[in-house]
Amino acid sequence: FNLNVMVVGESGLGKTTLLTTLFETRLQGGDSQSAVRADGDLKSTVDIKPFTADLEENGVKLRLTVIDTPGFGDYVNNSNSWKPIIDEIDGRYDQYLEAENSVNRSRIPDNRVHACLYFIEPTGHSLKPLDINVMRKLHQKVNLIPVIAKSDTLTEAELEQFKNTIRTDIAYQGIQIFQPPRYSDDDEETQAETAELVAKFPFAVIGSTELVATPDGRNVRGRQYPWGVVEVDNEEHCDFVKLRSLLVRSHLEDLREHTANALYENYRTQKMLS
Amino acid sequence: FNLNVMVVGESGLGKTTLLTTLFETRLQGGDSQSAVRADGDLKSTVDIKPFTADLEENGVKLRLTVIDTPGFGDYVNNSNSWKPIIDEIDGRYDQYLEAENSVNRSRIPDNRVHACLYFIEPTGHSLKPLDINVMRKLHQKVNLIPVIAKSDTLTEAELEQFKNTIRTDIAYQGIQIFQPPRYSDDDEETQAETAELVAKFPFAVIGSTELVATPDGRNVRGRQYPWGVVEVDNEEHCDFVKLRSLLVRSHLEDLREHTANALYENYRTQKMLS
Ligand SMILES: Nc1nc2c(ncn2[C@@H]2O[C@H](COP(=O)(O)OP(=O)(O)O)[C@@H](O)[C@H]2O)c(=O)[nH]1
Ligand SMILES: Nc1nc2c(ncn2[C@@H]2O[C@H](COP(=O)(O)OP(=O)(O)O)[C@@H](O)[C@H]2O)c(=O)[nH]1
Repeated sequence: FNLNVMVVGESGLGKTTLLTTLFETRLQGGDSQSAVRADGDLKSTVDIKPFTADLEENGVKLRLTVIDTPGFGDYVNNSNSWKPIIDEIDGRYDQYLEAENSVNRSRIPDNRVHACLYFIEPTGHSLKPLDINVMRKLHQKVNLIPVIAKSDTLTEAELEQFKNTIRTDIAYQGIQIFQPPRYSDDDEETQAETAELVAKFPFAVIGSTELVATPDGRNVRGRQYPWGVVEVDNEEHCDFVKLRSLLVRSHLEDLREHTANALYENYRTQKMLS
Repeated sequence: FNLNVMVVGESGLGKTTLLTTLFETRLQGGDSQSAVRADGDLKSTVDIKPFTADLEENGVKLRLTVIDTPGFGDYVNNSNSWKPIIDEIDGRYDQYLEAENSVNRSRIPDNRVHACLYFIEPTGHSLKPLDINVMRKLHQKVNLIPVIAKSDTLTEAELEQFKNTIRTDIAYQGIQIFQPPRYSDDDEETQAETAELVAKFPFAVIGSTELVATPDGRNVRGRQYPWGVVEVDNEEHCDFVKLRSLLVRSHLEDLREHTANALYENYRTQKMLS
């Protein structure tokens, strides 16, 4: 299996760190059977595109490719920030279209973007004009998954309010975000899991690959402040675990299928009609 | 005495909160003899300009006026973000010039901007193009005091590195920030205090008007996270105390004098020559 994830957001929102965190999983063991072979150094935001790592999730091998979008939203005038992103997504659809139309099309590599993580600055206020503009350009081309970046900036009360504000903005602006599909034959446990996941949208994420010691002596991936330790894998602190689970476990197939069966087909139809 | 402080920075950087924190001081007593009479509700960023509060600092009455700059940096295209800010500063200089040139000029109210707090987003990276552009437009018109907003986003190590990055950027770009003047007759204690202040530039600020309980049972102004409590007035947590001291105690006079004797005179000369 392969999964191609695009990452969009202004510089300084912790994107590079979050991706390294996604690839690494828990370094000190734990439930997930993941192992990582990274192909390069994730330290520089510029080198990241694209970056590939092989993960193993519950015995299933997964090649995760991340496509970064350096410079997005970083200029004084960001009117054209959306263009390189749309070009990247369309370019990959075109590549697939071409391969489908060729004589030998038995094993087409799927380089299409299966999910787009859109990083929202934790302002506490409404979505910015740039966020709305870009998400509206993206949402019918790719599975859009907005996340609240550096969510340790917000208290629990602020986070709850911010999630509500974002959900309201998204609904008001008609922005379609990725919805885990529900199947009539889903068992009760799956239904409950999906509902629990959706209730947490947009996910509040924190990233870190450093191991730090908590006051009660555990070694965890987290951020150490003078006033305490934020833990990446602690669901009381952020939704990182849920995000990772959605991407590489519970909805990996849905993301790929929705891209292939709906989003790509729409693109193909529009291209043929124009 | 009056002090006019302009506040510049994108929406969501905690400007409104910081100003309320500056006005309020420690609510549960403490060393400073400050009392506050606020003139309005600081909750909405739009209502804030200008906002006046009367403080009493060590028996000295001070009228603190804050001028906000709503909408700065919040658009997709921020090429003209600087204009309303420069117009505001120039307009106040013009007002003073006019009053100086009038017949009755015995007691001119000083509405000039004595200090400009420029809020820097805690990205961990270099200054943004917008920050550099705007600070370069401001620095010769007003006492420029850049501050790192929401500094509880950064760990101690990140904050140290970020301050160095900002200081390097500022020097490289030739941006002049407010320098506390040193006088040859300053006593050793004053010299040490000034040096200590300057060593902390740019100040890392956190704002809060909520009283929260620390794990060791103190009630403090701060932010309560699941992993700990950040304290506004704790100098181990941020430089709020130093910022407040610079503005309303140790360098109040320097800010007003430098505005009157240097910055305003430059403006006047340039205006008469053009
Ligand atoms: N508060 C906070 N800071 C973070 C988090 N993740 C990364 N950072 C810090 O934010 C800064 C920028 O991170 P980076 O991953 O380079 O951001 P990018 O520019 O979006 O790729 C660095 O100082 C990181 O250590 C997070 O979850 N919370
Ligand atoms: N992490 C953090 N959040 C803050 C701080 N000060 C304010 N906030 C929060 O940031 C959000 C925006 O604050 P606000 O003062 O309205 O920002 P403004 O738009 O710049 O005026 C609110 O949720 C505040 O509670 C701070 O020092 N640190």
